[in-house]
Amino acid sequence: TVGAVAVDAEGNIACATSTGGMLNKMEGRVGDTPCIGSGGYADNEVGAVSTTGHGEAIMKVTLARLILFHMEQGKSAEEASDLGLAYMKSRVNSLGGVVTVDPRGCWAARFSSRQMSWAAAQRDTLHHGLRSGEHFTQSI
Amino acid sequence: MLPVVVVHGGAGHIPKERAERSTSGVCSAARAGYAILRGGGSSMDAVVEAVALMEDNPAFNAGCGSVLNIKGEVEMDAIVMEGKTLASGAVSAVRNIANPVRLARLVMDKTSHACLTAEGANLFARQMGIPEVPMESLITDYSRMRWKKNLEPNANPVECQMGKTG
Repeated sequence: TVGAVAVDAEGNIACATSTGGMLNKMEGRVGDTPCIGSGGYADNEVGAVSTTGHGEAIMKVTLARLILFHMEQGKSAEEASDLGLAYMKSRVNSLGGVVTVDPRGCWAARFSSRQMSWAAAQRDTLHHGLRSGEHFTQSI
Repeated sequence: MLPVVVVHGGAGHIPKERAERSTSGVCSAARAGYAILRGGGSSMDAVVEAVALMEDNPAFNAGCGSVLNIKGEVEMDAIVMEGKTLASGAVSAVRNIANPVRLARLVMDKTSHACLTAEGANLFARQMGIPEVPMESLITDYSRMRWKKNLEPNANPVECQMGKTG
């Protein structure tokens, strides 16, 4: 699965997610990605999220919209992402990852699996990582 | 703080030998999205371009490089959503399309529906003039190897893909 979230100079927010799904899935199996609120969600007033992980689990907790609910309660993008992923782990014992952004441009790339490749571009700086805790930067 | 774009290449198990390509792929996608934003483009243009670039990159489970279903075929899903009007578009179980994310955007822009699936999504692609590609062009040696490996009786495809607890 791949995904992106963005806020443009006018403050409009968007998300996109695309996937081949789960390894050796049944023919016709559809996961979280095309389900609004699970594979992704965007709202100029709250933020945007794109998710990745075990689709059946992400749908059970509607992970993208859940994270934005936490942001509506005042949590930061990073805190809300961690809370959403922790809820998915505790309720359905499943792993995943998200990229999240809020209307001011604060962003997070968080995951409960061992790895997730991610990158962010902001103020002419490129940020990226893959393993837990990695955060490399370079000038664009 | 604006503009900003953040991309991911998928959570789960990324073998050491594929880590480098995965990292360079997400960095290229972020750069491409950011260039659009810096050029005055919309956040929707930026996320679609970034995701389409990763769909074209065989290192990722989307578009070319998608994992295979139990029959060894590629079925893909995609969604886009914009935050001003909460409009969104999605496709599911779509086949023979190089960039499902672009088709999802057309569902948002050209129909009153939220999602088109399977043959309906493929019919809509033809109506929109999006060329179909041979399924073979979306399958890589790596995705075929993982498919075969997970056909064995005691295989665990979810753990193979997601890895163990982080």
